[in-house]
Amino acid sequence: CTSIVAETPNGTLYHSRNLDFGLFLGWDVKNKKWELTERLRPLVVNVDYQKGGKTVAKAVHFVGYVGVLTGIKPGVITMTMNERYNIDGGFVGIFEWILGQRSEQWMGFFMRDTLVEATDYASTKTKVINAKIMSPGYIILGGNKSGEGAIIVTDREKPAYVEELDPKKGKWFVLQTNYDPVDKPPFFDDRRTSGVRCMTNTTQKAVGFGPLYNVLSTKPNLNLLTAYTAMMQVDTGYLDTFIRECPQPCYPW
Amino acid sequence: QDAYPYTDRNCRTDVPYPPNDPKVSTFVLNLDLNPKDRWAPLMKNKTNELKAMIGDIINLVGAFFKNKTKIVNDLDTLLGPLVYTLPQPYQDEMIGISDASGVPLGQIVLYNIFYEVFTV
Repeated sequence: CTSIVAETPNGTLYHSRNLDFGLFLGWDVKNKKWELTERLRPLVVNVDYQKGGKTVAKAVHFVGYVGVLTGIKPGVITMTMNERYNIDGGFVGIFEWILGQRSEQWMGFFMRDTLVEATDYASTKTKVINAKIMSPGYIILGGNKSGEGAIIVTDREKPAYVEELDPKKGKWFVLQTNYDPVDKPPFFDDRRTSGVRCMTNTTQKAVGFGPLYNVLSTKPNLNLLTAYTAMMQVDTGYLDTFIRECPQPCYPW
Repeated sequence: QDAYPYTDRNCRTDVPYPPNDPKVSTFVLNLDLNPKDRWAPLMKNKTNELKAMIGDIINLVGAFFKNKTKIVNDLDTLLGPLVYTLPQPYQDEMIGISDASGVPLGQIVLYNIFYEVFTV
């Protein structure tokens, strides 16, 4: 996955993401595609959560999956979650849950609860930082004011690590793939360098949906695992999602 | 990605916005409805796609075992009851999705906890 929160010079916040999923889950030799990713694409749907006929949140779902991986609460926050691989992953948490230790939260459900109940960026950030989530992950948050954007690295054992926007010091975007921000990504899966290079080339002045979509259309940020690209703008409540195909030759991840 | 031609040499700037890629449709989830009924209208149109995707996961899991049918039955037996330990409204929403789609409850649970399983 690649998630980006970016801020324009006048403080407008955009949040975009590529969702990549299906690694090693069946390879279609003939068509050179991941089987599960192919199966997931037709299941992508935008969901408008309504109470009393009014929108309370919007999210991108795979049909049948009730948790949230990408969502927006109009005027309040935007959220995405990127996968974090770890041997002490959710598998351990599932066993603990089955054995009756149920103090931790399931990632997708936590994301949805947090999104729907959000009242502002600061309290949502605190909630995410202090959450006990069953599996590790990268939760990327965007708010509705200048400087409100963060990557929060959650871990089952260690305290969360936070990296934030700081537009006054020139940090006008944060970009997260599937590796810890403090570590160098592995040479065989370095989507960070490409993404950061393209965002830097874009320049803050030019940031908007078009340039962000182009960054997320550049290989390897666009790859054979990419199921969809979602585009969000918190102040207008805009959420649009597009199904992606990576034309060959394309890297498998 | 350093190896040619997997990485675009230049950052793309030629994609229009909105793009020509297929746009995703929107479904209104009425939170005022009983959780068991919320997803039913969506399941009517997407059941075949959901079954195909879950079938792929089952095939993948089954590939590691001799008797695939037994594994499918075991998954349903093991994971089906797990739903009753999950928080609301997710518990009832999953039951509703299983009822509306005809996909066994254990398989719907497996799909919904796949992130937790897959991070390892």
